[in-house]
Amino acid sequence: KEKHKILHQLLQNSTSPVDL
Amino acid sequence: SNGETSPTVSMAELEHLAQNISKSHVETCQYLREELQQLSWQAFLQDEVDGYQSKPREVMWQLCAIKITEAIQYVVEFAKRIDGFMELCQNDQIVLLKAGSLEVVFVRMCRAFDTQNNTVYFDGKYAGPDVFKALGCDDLITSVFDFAKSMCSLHLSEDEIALFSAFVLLSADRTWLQEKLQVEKLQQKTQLALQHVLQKNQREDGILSKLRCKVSALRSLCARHSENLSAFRAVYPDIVRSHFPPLYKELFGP
Repeated sequence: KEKHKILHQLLQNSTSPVDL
Repeated sequence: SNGETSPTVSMAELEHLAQNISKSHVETCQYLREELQQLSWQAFLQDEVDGYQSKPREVMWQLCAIKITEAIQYVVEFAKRIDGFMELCQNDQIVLLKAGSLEVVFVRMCRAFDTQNNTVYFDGKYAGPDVFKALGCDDLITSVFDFAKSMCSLHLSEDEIALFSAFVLLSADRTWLQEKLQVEKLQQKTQLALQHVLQKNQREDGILSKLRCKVSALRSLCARHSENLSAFRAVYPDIVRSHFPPLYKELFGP
């Protein structure tokens, strides 16, 4: 999990950090 | 060809999946096609090309890593909106994105590619292969441009690009999948939805096999990206460690 921390975050966030 | 599909998937279900994937693609495609077409006359001027070419190798690598990472964030969002993707176990979501997100970026690149001038939308304008000279990987750049050109020659519509992107992303043959069968089921449904869309759009026979050939081309492009990154990292380990986007390092880390 630690190895893919950001991917985990992106998958769990309901809104993406990018401004869609 | 007679409108029938696998007994376990109804036509309504395929139509629904095709719509879901097309909608997800449009919502997350980073640039609208009309927007890109309007910009296509804006190519970099010679002094701007010279500017990119005279950048230090590591600075140009960092810029490209940032641009790739931005594009990948949109692909992650695309994946999340595909029906069934978030129902896969989290290990498999990560395996599919690690292996497939750059492939989808390459597929999407054909939308931002101008075949007449052999240029691609990059950093605000249309750029030819010479803009990327400072990276020091001419062969990879040539292959990426050739791939975009051959994708463009298929004249795919937005819904066909969407369905093909999902098909690539949901590849059930990736190493380290835990619930391979689930991914396989989802990919089969996506392939049927892609076939359904191709039929609906009255595409010629053989378009599906042409798309299948693109799958292996995509894998080879990504393998070459990894090789070039390893070679770069061997020379500039500190640049990668301190200046490359964390998501890029997670996806393409050793």
